[in-house]
Amino acid sequence: MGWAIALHGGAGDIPFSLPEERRAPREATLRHCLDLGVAALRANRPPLDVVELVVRELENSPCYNAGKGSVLTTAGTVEMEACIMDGNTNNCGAVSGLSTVVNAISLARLVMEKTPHIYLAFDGAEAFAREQGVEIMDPSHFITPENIERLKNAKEANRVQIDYTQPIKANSTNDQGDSQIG
Amino acid sequence: TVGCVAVDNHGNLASATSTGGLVNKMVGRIGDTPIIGSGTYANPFCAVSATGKGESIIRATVARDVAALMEYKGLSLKEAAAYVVEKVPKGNVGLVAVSANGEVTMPFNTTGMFRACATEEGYSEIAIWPVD
Repeated sequence: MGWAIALHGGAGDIPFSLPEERRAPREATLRHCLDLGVAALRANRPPLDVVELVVRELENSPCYNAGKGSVLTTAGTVEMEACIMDGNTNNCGAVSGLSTVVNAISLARLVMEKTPHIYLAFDGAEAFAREQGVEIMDPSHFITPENIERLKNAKEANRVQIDYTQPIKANSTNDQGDSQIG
Repeated sequence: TVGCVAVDNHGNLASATSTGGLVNKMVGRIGDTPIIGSGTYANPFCAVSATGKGESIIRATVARDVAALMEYKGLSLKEAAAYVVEKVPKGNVGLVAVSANGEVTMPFNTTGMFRACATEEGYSEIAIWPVD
């Protein structure tokens, strides 16, 4: 038995031709976050602290679709979600519909540790964030030019798309009637 | 979506996932990430964080199913995760998971998944596409 850590930055139809200028910063972020997590485990930090630490770092990177760089709703807004769970106790906390909280994962942990509930959403979650004094920012902080462009492309293609999947033209028949997937 | 799972050398496990959801999603849409047992789960057997199309991950209760296959059927982490990912429609899911004894697995049925892992034994991997 020994420590182990794994992390992800999303899955989808990531093109094999992904340009170097888009691939390199994402790989660098993965490496940085992995190093951070490994150092924390080597320092005997509890796994719950380690996963929160790593996910906060991923949220703070605009390379990935959480926190800064969150993808946009059809209205051009951000609605962020997060969840954390402790394997020993089965304690867990989750949040949805956040538009101003910088690190949703830390608010999820506060839901787990400071409330009798496991899931808060939208206005209630935002109010809880203010009550707990977590860092908040104007919603514009989370919106990147790249994601404005992605939303524009998705709307033109009339599609909802998962991470990194390229929009398919609206007249494509290769969707088996399910327009929910890009 | 981003996520992380970890186990220390005492077998303590934890999982965390965070997301902005889907591009062009409807306002008010809830995905798999915050739903316990769908995109995120941890128990004394394993910790799992999933990514992909939330609606498919919720239908398949992906994260909890991995843990359940280990707990009820005695599968290894790799076997359980591979079985669950295979059952979800192709192109819809990826996950990272660790077990209490330090196993790591990162299967996906999409074209790629941004992922990384490390173990105390010295194994380390950073990858996007399938590695043969």
